[in-house]
Amino acid sequence: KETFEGHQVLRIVPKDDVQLSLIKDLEDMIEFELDFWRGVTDAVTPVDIRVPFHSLQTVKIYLETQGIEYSTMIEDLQTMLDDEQEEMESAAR
Amino acid sequence: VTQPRNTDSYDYGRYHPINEIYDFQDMLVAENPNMVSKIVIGQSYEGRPLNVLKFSTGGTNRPAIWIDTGIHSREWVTQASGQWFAKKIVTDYGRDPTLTAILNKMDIFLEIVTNPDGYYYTHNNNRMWRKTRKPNPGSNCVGVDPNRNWDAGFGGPGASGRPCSETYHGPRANSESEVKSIVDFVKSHGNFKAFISIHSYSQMLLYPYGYTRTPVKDQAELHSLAKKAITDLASLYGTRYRYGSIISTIYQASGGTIDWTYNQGIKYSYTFELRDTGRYGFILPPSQIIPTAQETWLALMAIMDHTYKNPY
Repeated sequence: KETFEGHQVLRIVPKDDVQLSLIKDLEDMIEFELDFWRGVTDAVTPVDIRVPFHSLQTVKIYLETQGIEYSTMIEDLQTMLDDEQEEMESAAR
Repeated sequence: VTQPRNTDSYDYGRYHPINEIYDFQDMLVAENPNMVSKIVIGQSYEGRPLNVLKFSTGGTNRPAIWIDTGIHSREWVTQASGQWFAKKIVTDYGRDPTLTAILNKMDIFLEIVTNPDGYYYTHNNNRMWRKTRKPNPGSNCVGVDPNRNWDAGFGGPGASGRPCSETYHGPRANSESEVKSIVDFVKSHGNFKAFISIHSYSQMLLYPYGYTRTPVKDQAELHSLAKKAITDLASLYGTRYRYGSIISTIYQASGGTIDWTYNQGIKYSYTFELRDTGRYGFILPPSQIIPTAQETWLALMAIMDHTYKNPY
C-alpha cells in the first residue's frame, strides 16, 4: 500500500501571469513527482499541489526565490489518510 | 461488520469500499422492482462490471438524463454522493412533484462507480489514484485519465502524451473500456437529453468546451441554467460555486467527457466539481458527504427540471 508520510499539499496563489507560468514550469519538472490537485487556471485562483517529502525543500526554495506566496494546506497527508481509514473502520464496526 | 439490511439502514454518511457499493445497488434494485433496474454496460480493464442504475416509470426509450460519479477514482465524495442521489430518487418519486413529473416522462441513468478499478485501488493500494488501471505498453506507468480519453479534441493541448502524467490521454480515443462502454451505451440509446459528469474538488459548475475557445452554440442558455443551478445549490449551506465553460473557467482540457456528449447533440452537458475549497481537498471528511450531496441535488434538480421543461 502506497503511503504518504511527509507529503504536504501546498496552496499557491499566483499573483500574476508571470508567476502563473513559473508554477506551470513546475508541472514539467517530473523529477519532483508533483501531483496537481487543483491545476493552474488563472491568476488569483489557488493551485493545490501534493509535494512528496523528497521534493519539499527544493520546491519551497523555488517558490520562495521566485517570490511566489504559498501556504501549507495539509501538513502531513498520511496523518489525514490514517484518520480517514480509522473513521471508515470505526463506522463500519 | 453488520451488513445493512436495506437501503434505509445503509450509512450514506461514510465512504464505502466497492463491494458495499455493489451490494447497495443490488439492494436498491430489489427494493424497487417497478422503478430501478441495473444495466451492466461493460467491464473495466480488470473485469469489474460497469453498473448503471436505470430509474424508469415505464415507456420505451424515453428521453433520458445521465449522471455519473467517480470517473476520477480518488474523488470519493462523488461516488458517496451518487449513492445518496440513488436513494433520493426512489424516496422522492411520488412525494416531490418536480421529480415525479420528470420521472413520469423521462428516465434517469446513474453510474456511481465509473472507474471501479481505480476506486478499488484507492481503497487498497494508493488513496491518491485518479486514472484507470490499464498498463501502458512500453511504460512503467499505469493508467489513462478517463476524462481526457474521449473523442473530442482528443490528444490536443490540455492533455498529456506521457503515460506517467495524471492527465495522460491514452493511446487513442476510447482506448479505455470504462469510456468506450459509455460511448457505446449513449450511442445505442440515442435519446439522452442531459449528461452530467460529477468530479471533485473546487466547487465549480462547468459546461463545454474544454478543448477549444469556440463558444458552444447554446452558451447563453447553458450559462444561465448554470447560474440558476448554483444559486439553488448555495441556498442550502451557502456553498459558493464558480461557473462557466471549462476553458474559460479553469483551463484547456482536451478529450473531455462533456465535450464529446455535447458534440453528440446532448445539449445539457455539465461537469460538477464538488466540495471542497477548504483545507481537505480529496480527503473530504465523511461528515461533509451528506451536506455535499444535499446541496448538489438542488443543482441537479434545476438542470433536470429545465431539461424536462425544454424538450428538443
